[in-house]
Amino acid sequence: IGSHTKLDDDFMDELEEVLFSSDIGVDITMRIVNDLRRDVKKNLLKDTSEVIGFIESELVSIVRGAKVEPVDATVETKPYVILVIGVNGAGKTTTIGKIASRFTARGESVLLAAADTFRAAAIDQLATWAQRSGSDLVSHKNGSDPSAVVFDALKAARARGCDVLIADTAGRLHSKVNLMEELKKVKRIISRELPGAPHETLLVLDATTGQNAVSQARIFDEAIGVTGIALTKLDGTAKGGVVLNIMETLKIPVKLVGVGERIEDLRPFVPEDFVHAIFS
Amino acid sequence: NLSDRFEGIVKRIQGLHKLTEENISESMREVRMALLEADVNVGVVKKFIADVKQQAVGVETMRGVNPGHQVVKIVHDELVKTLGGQTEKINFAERGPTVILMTGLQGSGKTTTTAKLARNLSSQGYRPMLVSVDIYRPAALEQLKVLGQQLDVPVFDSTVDMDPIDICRQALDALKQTGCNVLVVDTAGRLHIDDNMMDELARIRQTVNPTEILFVADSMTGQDAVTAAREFNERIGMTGVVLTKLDGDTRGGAALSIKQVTGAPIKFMGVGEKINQLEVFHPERIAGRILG
Ligand SMILES: Nc1nc2c(ncn2[C@@H]2O[C@H](COP(=O)(O)OP(=O)(O)OP(=O)(O)O)[C@@H](O)[C@H]2O)c(=O)[nH]1
Ligand SMILES: Nc1nc2c(ncn2[C@@H]2O[C@H](COP(=O)(O)OP(=O)(O)OP(=O)(O)O)[C@@H](O)[C@H]2O)c(=O)[nH]1
Ligand SMILES: [Mg+2]
Ligand SMILES: [Mg+2]
Repeated sequence: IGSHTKLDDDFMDELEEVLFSSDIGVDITMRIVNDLRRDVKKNLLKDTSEVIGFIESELVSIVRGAKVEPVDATVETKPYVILVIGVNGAGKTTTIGKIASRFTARGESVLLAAADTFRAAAIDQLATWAQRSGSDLVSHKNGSDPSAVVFDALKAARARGCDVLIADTAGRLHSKVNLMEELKKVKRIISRELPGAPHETLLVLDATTGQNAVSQARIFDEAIGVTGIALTKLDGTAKGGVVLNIMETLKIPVKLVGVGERIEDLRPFVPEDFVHAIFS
Repeated sequence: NLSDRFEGIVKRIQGLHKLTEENISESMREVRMALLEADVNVGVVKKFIADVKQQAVGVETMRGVNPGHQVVKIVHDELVKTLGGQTEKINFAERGPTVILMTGLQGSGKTTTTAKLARNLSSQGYRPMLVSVDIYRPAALEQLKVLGQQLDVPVFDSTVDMDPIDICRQALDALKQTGCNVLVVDTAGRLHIDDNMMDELARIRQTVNPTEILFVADSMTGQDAVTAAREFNERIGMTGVVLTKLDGDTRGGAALSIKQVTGAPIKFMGVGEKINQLEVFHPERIAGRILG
């Protein structure tokens, strides 16, 4: 797209294709393309680089719409509770390891709750991350009630004076009513035990996911409220453009970005970098 | 759904004798939008629409049949045909043990599908053995061992300090000794742009010489489905595709994208987290979902 200089139909078609391929979706793409055609007609945009700039600023303004509180803000209430949710395989457990290590790196104590009591070796996986990040772990046997694990973890966090409690949950498809009910119960237990908690409900989304991410965000938000999104696997070739739709329609901010499988592969979400990557 | 979207457009085609490029252009635009909303890759949509136009243009409108419905039927049939009209089976070795290699991006469902496959193979009378060469993901080896135990299927005892190629060689030896006749190799999730990991996968393939390479893809993947599928196909090869998490509400357009760019048959669908939730691929069902 950088090789075009004339604002002709070829350029517009290619631009539309770039926007679609980043998973921005039909609505936002068509809106941008229509605004563009109108401005080009009025001779408000003279060349291709102006067009890219126009689109980038339009996209950044969508992203800026949501108000952002960083996930690892200074911990004021103790324990600061983060509930991590999302569909199967999105990267929840790995992201928890990364977040935990950012807290422990600045001297805060972290307790992890292994509330994925269903999947094979889920507890072992989290235990490894607890070890790597210098966090404590509360877990029960496989097959036990996730709400019971979270309840115990909260008790332990308060007894030990932990700064942060991060609860890992089992992957679940938002379309499964019984699994969403299980999640609501986990949240109820947390709020009842510690009013105001969870302080952060983080939805983990895989950047390779298409438009289904919108219904994931909407349904998880309707069920228990989502305060932030962690967008994982941005080190791949997927652009994760679907979060623009989510930020615009649901006002949920993307707070973190996963860029790899190692403990240090976590970055804060930077709107300009994110939008710029769509065109690079 | 697509028929509803055609409501207004149909009136314009009504009363015409033939479908022409002109009188179906509006319906083709609706189809394009529906496919893009369903996550079909934009380049794949272009080619698909071109193929549909080839099928549709010149077709006589049938008396008593709503032309819009006729167009929908042409689109639906072309979609089913592209997705793979018939059910395909696992390629078993002509003689000696069969090796099946599982490949794919991170979190797509390879390990779970490996176990589901083992259960299917056992029920068909085969004696499968499983092995994981994922020495990277925390507790990956444990995950497969736990699943193997649930099925009472042997899992080669690999450990994280072993080299993946050595694990393969030792597992092949163990296969001979235990009298198992199918080895399913679970690999670590990897990015198609990670040269080191793609090279490793190529070496694994070379070592185990599989007759079946299954690319396991998450059915909710968006536009990027083509990029990974193409790379895996070119660098490693694939004889079949498994689409996972189809028990969700995703439209599943990735199915069309992957099939069109690789030509590899979609063989199985993961329809749940439980070990018995693997089904043979049904193109008509997926076509219906994609068209909405
Ligand atoms: N390349 C890359 N891989 C990632 C990233 N985040 C997670 N992964 C990988 O994605 C796979 C799934 O990660 P998990 O943390 O197990 O995902 P999960 O959401 O906890 O999965 P379930 O608990 O089974 O639902 C693993 O192979 C991770 O290493 C990322 O930012 N980049
Ligand atoms: N609902 C549903 N979940 C699935 C399906 N297949 C796999 N899963 C879940 O998806 C998540 C990831 O599955 P894994 O088998 O660990 O994926 P993987 O490809 O081996 O992951 P990596 O080894 O990290 O690349 C787990 O929570 C599985 O239970 C499916 O068909 N439906
Ligand atoms: Mg997990
Ligand atoms: Mg795995």
